[in-house]
Amino acid sequence: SGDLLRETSLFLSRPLHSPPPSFHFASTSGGAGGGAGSGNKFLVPGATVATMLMLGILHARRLYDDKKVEDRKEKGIEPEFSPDVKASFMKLLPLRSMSRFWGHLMEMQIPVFLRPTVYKAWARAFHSDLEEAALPLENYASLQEFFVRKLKEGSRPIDTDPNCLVSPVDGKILQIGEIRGPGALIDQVKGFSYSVSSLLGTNSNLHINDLEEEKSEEDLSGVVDVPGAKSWWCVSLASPKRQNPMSMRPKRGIFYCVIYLKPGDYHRVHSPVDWNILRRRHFSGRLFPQNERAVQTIRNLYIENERVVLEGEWKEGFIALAAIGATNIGSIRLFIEPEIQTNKPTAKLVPSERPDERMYEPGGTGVVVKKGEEVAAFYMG
Amino acid sequence: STVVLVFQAPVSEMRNGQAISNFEFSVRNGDKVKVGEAIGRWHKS
Repeated sequence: SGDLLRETSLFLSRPLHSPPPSFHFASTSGGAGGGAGSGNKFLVPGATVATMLMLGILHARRLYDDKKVEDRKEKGIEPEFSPDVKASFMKLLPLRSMSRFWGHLMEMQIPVFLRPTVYKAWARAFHSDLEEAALPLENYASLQEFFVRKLKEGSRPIDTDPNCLVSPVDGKILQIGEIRGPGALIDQVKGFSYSVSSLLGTNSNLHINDLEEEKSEEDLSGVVDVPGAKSWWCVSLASPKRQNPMSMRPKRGIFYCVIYLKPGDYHRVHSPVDWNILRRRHFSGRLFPQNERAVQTIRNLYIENERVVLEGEWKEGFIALAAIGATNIGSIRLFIEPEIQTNKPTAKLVPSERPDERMYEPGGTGVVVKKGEEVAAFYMG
Repeated sequence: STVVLVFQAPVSEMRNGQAISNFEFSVRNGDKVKVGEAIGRWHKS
């Protein structure tokens, strides 16, 4: 749609004195030099044909690109990171202002008689299921209300297996994996990764826990297992061998899952497990688009964009959920903290690195949320 | 918009010098998921 808009605006912004392609078409068919009257007669149909032709070419190109992507997927070729000029150009655009303007447009009330038509058109364009909407279409006063609509009771059954973690959103899995090794990196796409500390914040509890565990393990292992520090008799007398209590504990790995929400998806965020939310961080960053093309071309997409990170503990240890905004869907609202405001107008050209942080009930249990419970929602603009 | 989930989950002890994961994702890259569907499970020993 970006290409389409660009091409259309280029076409429409041609100077009046510059003959459009339709003029040549009209002149040829109507006879060259036929005077202003005969030229004008074919001007509108000519422009229409040219526009239709342009749209046809763009559509064909899009189909060709989609086919190429599908072929690559079938062959098992992963998309690779490849920055381009368009991605660099994006950084110059006033994306936040555009996002806020888009949000204001979407909040405009739609006449009741038009609502079903508009929402059905939206659903057709973005593949939404209107059968799931909790209310009749006439009840949603604006596209914004329709966009964050609730679903009918029972539309999203929550897996009751206590040993499972459920999806917090409707969407497409972009990346899953385990975080290992120094740097603790998450793949954005093949060929480019970002660190988990950049995403969650440098003062995240995840690192504190890990460092403490590693230190405890080192301290305990140092008692009996320092190579060359003990002779054979010392080892034989040290019986029974001191057991490292850390080794008795089940070890835990750190995993990640990245889920992309298309504009037509249900945009409320639910809790993936029973957990205690201990703190919230709000990073007021940029608002780059989040589509698949952006993921492949914009460096540090997830750690530069505006996001809200909820961090806490569940029965297996640390857990954090980062909701990342985009140009069209830039606002994140928390049900556990309704007063938080995101996508605010900002005078700063370079977003601050320091996030706004809040601890929920310091020293206490934080906010207790159950598996499947609503915690946040994405809003347009 | 995007949601990133980072979490700790059980991993079993070392075998042949490698930590064998007890937790397993039940989805793959490119899969479509809905709220409430399991994305990973683990087995308690």
